[in-house]
Amino acid sequence: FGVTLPGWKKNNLTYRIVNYTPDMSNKDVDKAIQKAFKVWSTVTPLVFSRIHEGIADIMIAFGTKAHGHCPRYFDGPLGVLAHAFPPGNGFGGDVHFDEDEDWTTGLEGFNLFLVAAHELGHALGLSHSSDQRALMFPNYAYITPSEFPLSPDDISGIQSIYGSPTKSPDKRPATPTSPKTCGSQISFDAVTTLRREVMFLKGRHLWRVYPDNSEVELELISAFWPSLPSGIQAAYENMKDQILFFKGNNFWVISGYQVLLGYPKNINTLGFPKGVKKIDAAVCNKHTGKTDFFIGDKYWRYDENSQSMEKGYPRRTVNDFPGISQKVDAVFQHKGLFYFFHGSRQLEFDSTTKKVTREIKSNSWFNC
Amino acid sequence: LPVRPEKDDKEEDTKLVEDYLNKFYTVETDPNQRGWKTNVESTAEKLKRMQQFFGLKVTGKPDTETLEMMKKPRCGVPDVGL
Repeated sequence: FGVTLPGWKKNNLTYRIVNYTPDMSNKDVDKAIQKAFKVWSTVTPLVFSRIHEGIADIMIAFGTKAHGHCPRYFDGPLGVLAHAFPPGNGFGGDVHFDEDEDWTTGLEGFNLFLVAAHELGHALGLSHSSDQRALMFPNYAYITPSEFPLSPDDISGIQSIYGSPTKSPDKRPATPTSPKTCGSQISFDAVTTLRREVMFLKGRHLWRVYPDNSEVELELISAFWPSLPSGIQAAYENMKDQILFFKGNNFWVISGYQVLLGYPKNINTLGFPKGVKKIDAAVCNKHTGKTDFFIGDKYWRYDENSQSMEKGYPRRTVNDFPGISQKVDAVFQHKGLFYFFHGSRQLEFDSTTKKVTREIKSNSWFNC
Repeated sequence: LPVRPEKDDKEEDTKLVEDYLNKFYTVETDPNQRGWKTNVESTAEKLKRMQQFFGLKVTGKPDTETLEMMKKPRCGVPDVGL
């Protein structure tokens, strides 16, 4: 992280939204800006209050090209999205958004909440970070807004200026910490092999396990694939040394560190009917070259060789996988056996005898 | 359609690199500064700084990866401080 000192000399700061963008309702703009301030108040003693008249510490406005007396100008669609000034008088602390961009509350265009949170980092005294996972990295990267957008790097940076939140028992939400590796109730969003490793995904994190020795590493998903969202719902390794990640009706194909061009794509390109909105779990059977997609109590079978969905599907999972009667959160294959996860339960399944061979705790792979 | 002549691309890329480095890798003038600045950085040096910052291969040349990074939407605050 980098800082432009000094920061603000007071903890109570005011802000004012001077004008609005026609791209969003005023209410949505207010909410996005308020939420962006909350990101920083969660990890510092800073308190932000809004005023509607006069000069606030942080003035927030939308403008295009040369705007007012601002020494910097905007450049039309794309390119520069917004800018801000470090703490101080005059322009100090002010935040400007390029009105020529498409401002949104979601994935399309540019998410106002995310860009505002980044610019407020500058308004509070942070400069750009070279850590690709950081919110203060200069390039725009979409993060699911429901996730806490600050990386450890951002938190260290801002706390190096203002310190930690005051201990007062106020209502601040706790700063999310990494999931407990050996939590007895741990569950997973998705599990996949990657060559000789197994990766367990949950929220923004993944555990890398080397089944043949006791090593377990906890990482951020974005440390490998910065453009992947958190909250991946299904993942599997195919026969071409690639991994497919699924979230909602999108999927990405990864080869090594690279997300292949043209992704995400819609899952209906794989042959799912329009009614299918998401995938619960997926696993490619390395012996048959067929991939099973589990959705609710049913599953589809995809032939990796012909790149097409097999006829006669979906079928009820429990009919072909006796004992696997609950929704499948995650599944992977290891040494010929399949491991099905539901919450903190894990069932080992032998596809040759078509039997569940044993039930294991979900964290059994972590040598707890 | 016929492919645009290679040279245009080159000019366009040169302009993109110049604009980008002027905007984000030229130290902003310090309002309190008196007199001339002396050692202004060369384009290659600025380019190296940018490549270093983004974790790219530090070549000092506008290679494909560097141009791709420069085309990404981003924040307008310079990457180098005052």
